[in-house]
Amino acid sequence: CDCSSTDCDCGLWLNCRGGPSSAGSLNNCQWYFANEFAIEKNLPDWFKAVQGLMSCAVASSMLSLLIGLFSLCWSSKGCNPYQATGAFANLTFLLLAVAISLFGAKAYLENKAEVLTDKSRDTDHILLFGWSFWVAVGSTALSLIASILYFCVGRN
Amino acid sequence: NCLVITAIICVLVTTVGTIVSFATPNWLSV
Repeated sequence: CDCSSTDCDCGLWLNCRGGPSSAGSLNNCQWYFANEFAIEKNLPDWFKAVQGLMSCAVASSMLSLLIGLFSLCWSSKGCNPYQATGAFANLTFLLLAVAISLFGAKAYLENKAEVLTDKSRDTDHILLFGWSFWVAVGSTALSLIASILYFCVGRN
Repeated sequence: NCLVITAIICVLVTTVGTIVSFATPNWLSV
C-alpha cells in the first residue's frame, strides 16, 4: 500500500498517513476503491485474496451469531441449530486462518514485515504487523473455541 | 446452560473482532 513514508498505517481497505488512530479522523486516509479503484487495481493478487477471505469470514461469523442467538429461543426436533452454528463458526475459523496465514507469510516474505523490533535499531522505516492483524489472530482462536463448544452442545 | 452462554459469547466476540480487524487500517504500520 505504498507505505514509503513514516507514520503510515495500512489496512485491508484504506491506508492512512500521519497517525490516523491517534487523531481518530479519516481526513488523511485513502480508500482503495476511491477514484475508480485507483489503488485497488495496483494491489497484488494475494492481497485481493485476503480481502475476499476476510469478507467471507465477516459474513460467516455474522451468520453464526444470528443462528446462535436464534437457537437460544428456538428448539426443534427436526434440526439442530447448535450444529449449524458450530458449522458456521468452523467455516469462520478456516477462512480467518487462511487469510491471516496468507497475509502473514506474504507480508513477511515480500515486504519483510516484523512482529517485534530491536529497540537499538532505527524503527522508523521498519514495517510492523499492526493491532488489526492481531485482533484477526485472536478472532481466529476464538472462532475455533466457539465451534468446538457448539459441536459439544449439539452432540448432547 | 453455561456451555451455550460461553459459546454464544465466543461467537459474539469473534464477530466483533472480525469486523473491527476488517475495517481498521492497522494491519501493517511503518
